[in-house]
Amino acid sequence: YAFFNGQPRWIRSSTLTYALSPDYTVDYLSSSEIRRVVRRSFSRWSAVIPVNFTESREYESSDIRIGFYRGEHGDGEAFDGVLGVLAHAFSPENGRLHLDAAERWAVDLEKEKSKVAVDLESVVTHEIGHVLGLAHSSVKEAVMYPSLSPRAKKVDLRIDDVEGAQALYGSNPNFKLKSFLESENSINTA
Amino acid sequence: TTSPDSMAANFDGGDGHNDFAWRNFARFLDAGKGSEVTGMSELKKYLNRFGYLPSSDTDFTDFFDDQFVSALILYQKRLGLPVTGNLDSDTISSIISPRCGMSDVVKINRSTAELHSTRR
Repeated sequence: YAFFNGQPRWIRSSTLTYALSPDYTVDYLSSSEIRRVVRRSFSRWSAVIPVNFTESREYESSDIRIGFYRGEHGDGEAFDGVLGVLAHAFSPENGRLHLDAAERWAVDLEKEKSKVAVDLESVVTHEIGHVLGLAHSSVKEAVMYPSLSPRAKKVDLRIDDVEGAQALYGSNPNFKLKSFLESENSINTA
Repeated sequence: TTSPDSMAANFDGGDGHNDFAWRNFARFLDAGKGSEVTGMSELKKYLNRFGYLPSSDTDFTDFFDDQFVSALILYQKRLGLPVTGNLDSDTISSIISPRCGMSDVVKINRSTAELHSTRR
């Protein structure tokens, strides 16, 4: 795992609010589908660190603001159309998480048949890692590895991700390293 | 070994999505040091964008030069690829894979070396 320069992290609160942009979205996924995926993505991180994430309806005032943007969208990091760059986010305590609206985002890869479909939950989980202060990992299996193939799903945090997040925030008191490692071993075996 | 054509095909969605520029990098497979290949500067821009070539450089040539080899080696090390310094199939496959837009080269916790800063 790696951090951004200066190891920035959220210090203002142990509860962070997040919201989906009401304007910058994709029309082929319902709001409830997207919200469900995003909620699951945040829960993966909150299971390992003592940080809670709460959805807010107040987009502008939320700590973390998520939207689907196309091409040049005002932050100097233009998106490039289908595939290529899928998303980007900003380090703490900026809170912006941007997804490329040109991708064919999937919430269920069994239903979404496009060969260029990108699993939304995998990418959102990765980008939340950036929002929390993690940079890219060299560990291929880690959520924080920078690339993701079309139609691939990688949502389960690996020990590299967990150690990185816990180095920044400490461990969630309910997190059990032993059972986590057993679970990871079973994934590796599979 | 994946051939350039089959790698490119991986990213031809077959549903009208053909605007993925990086898949053209597959044509650089096995290009070697000292060679000059038209369009190699685009690959250098890619490595520059993700932190592997100095951000102060913007006028890249099509030469496969020493600086490019160093950038490739750094890329291969950072992404857990076989370190060859060449544009082998593993490296090309990685480069053309869809990815996060954040830079890869930032301070690494396991190293005392501060490699590069990121603006985010």
